Formats: sequence, structure tokens, C-alpha cells
Amino acid sequence: STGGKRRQQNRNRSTQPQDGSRGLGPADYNSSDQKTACRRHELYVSFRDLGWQDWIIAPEGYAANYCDGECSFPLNAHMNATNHAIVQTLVHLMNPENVPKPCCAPTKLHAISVLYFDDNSNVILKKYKNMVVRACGCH
Amino acid sequence: VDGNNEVHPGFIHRRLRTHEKREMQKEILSILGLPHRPRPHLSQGKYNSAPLFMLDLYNTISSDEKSQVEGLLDRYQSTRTTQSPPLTTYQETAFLNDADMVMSFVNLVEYDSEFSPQRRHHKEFKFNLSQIPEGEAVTAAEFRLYKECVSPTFRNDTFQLKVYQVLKEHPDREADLFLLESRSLWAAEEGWLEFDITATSNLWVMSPVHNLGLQISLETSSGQSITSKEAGLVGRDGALEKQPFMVAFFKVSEVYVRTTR
Repeated sequence: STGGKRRQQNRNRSTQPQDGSRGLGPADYNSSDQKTACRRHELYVSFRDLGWQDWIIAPEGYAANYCDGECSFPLNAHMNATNHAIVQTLVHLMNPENVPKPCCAPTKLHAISVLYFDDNSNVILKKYKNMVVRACGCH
Repeated sequence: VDGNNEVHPGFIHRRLRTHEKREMQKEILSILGLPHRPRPHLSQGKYNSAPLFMLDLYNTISSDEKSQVEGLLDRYQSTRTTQSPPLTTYQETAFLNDADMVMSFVNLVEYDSEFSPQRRHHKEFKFNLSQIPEGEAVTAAEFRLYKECVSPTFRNDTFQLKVYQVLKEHPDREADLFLLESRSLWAAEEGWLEFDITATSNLWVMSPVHNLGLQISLETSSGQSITSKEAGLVGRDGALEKQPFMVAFFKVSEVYVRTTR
């Protein structure tokens, strides 16, 4: 529902190839496709800015990252597209009103460890899975 | 911000409103599995032995993301004194490899209880294990004491250190104790001593009413009862970084489900 406005915004984005990008070179695809392609963006969650240093001992924050961009045909332009994303794209092309395009979403997530005090001043070191987006792709 | 440290042009910038910020903080706390922001009572807490020990573990696993668990194990083993037994059993190693949460507990006993003449040198330790997140099971737990080199009076002596679990307390007589471990110590040895209290910790987590703490006693080789201070064990009046504490390793035994808000 926000496609028109969103596409307009996306066209203005700068090209920033994702780590480990493969496939065809920039000349093989329309440059606007490259600019709007699904990719990972940096987003840092700062525990320090939240004023949580009194109970979080480490880290000060973590690079959570997020995924954003278009997942449009051809999917080779996008890294880490799942096989089913191709099916989703085909069905979308046949019925664009009712079937959405594949989504730009994380394909690789990593864990972080957080060291913090609880209410009793005991210390907890805990590993949290799926906190950091390492790679994005089309699903 | 992109790789060149420039703001992504598509990113919408606006300052969050106060209630949005509060909601966002709640969401992050929810991701961390916490019902509310912890409010620890810290005086010199950050420089105490338990947080320092935990920070060491954290630094080790953070510096080597690829082998987080191995790093944890290596670091853990390197903190042990040369006199203390190594982690040799397959079961212990497997427990540590499986751990996905480590928690340290501070000793809550401010002053030692009034013990009977027979137990006048007993020392008491209590730990609050009531706030273990649901679904976490203890895979290993240790009680850690720091021993310093003692005065020349006892330098060539050995001590017998006994660690007991308090089973039941009575108003009119001595508490019932269960001997967990008895260990010989050289008077001249210095470093951390670790005692396996896995079974005891499991009982305390499953049944908090049974958490009546631990007691220790010390005797010279001639059978004379001595205080823990005489044997070089660091107590409340000792250095902050050498305070006794317990550490437990946990494994998630249930699938974590975020609560409905």
C-alpha cells in the first residue's frame, strides 16, 4: 500500500554492495535496481544512550542492523534470495494486486553476549541468539 | 549509517517521543527476557570478585566469537589455581560446553551466626538463587573461596577444609549439616579454591525453601579448630576482588516464549 511513495524514496538511495556479494556486476543490471536492492543497513543499539550502564556491565551497545530494499525480478540482483523467493516473485508478477513480492529480511543472524546485574546484584552472562543481522536476502 | 559512516538517505530521522522511547526500552528489555529494568544496589559492586570474574569470562568469549563456548571453557580453566583439581571429567566438560547462561551470586551473610562452642569457627555463606529465569537448568555450579598465604605460625602446616550444606536449622540446637567436600590445603598456597556444588544448587533452584546456605570449618593437621582467617581464607573484611562467591552454569531447558503484552 505504500509502494509508490516508498519506491520514490528508494530511488534516492546510494549503492552500497553487501559483504560477500556475488553474481553479475553493476553494469549488468539497471542502476536503479542496484540502488533499491535488498541489503543490510547498519543500526547500532546503544545501551549507553539508554542510560543503562548502571546495570549492563558490557557491552555498551551492539550493531543490531536491519534489512531494507526491494526484492524485484531478477532476484539474482539480490544476495541470498531463497529458492521460494523466485516462486513468490512469479506469482506476484501474475497477480500483483493480491500477492506481495518476496520480503527483504535477515538470512543470517548472530548472537551477542550481555553481562548485567540483576536486582540482587548478582551478575548474569547470557548469550542471546539472533540479535545481530549478518546478512539480508529475499524470502 | 552506511559503511562510509554516512547516513542512509532513505532513513527517516525523527526523535522518538517520550512514550515511544519508553515503549522501545520495554521492547528491548523484553528481547533480553527481563520483566523490568534491574535496579542493583551497588556500592563497590562492580569491583567485587564476582563481577570481575564474570567480566573476564565475557571478554574471553567476546574476543573469540567463533569459539565462544571453547573460549569460556579455556578461560574458566585458566582461572583455577594450580593446586585445585582440573576439569577432567567428560561430564563436567560437557556441562560447560552446553552452558548458555552463567550467573554469579554474591554472599549475603553480613555477619556469621552465633554458632555453638563446637562450631564456633564455622563460617556461613548464603546465596540468593530465587531469580533464576524460568526454563534454566543448572548444569554446573561452584563455590569459590580465595586463599592467601598465611602467617609464619602455620607456614609449614596443612589444613583440613570442610564444606557443608545446611540441611535444617533448629532454634534450640545446631543445624543439621551435610558434608559436601573435605580438602587438604597447604598453608603456603594462594589462589582461588573451587568446590563443586552442582547438586546442592539444583536443589536450591528447584526448592528455594531448602536454600539454607553453606558452612565451612577448618582444622590444623593436629585437629585443632581454627578460624578461616587464620587459614588465609579471605572474608568480608578482605580485598573486594577476593570475596567469596558462587558461580553457576545454566542451560535453557524450555523454548523461550515471549509473553503477550
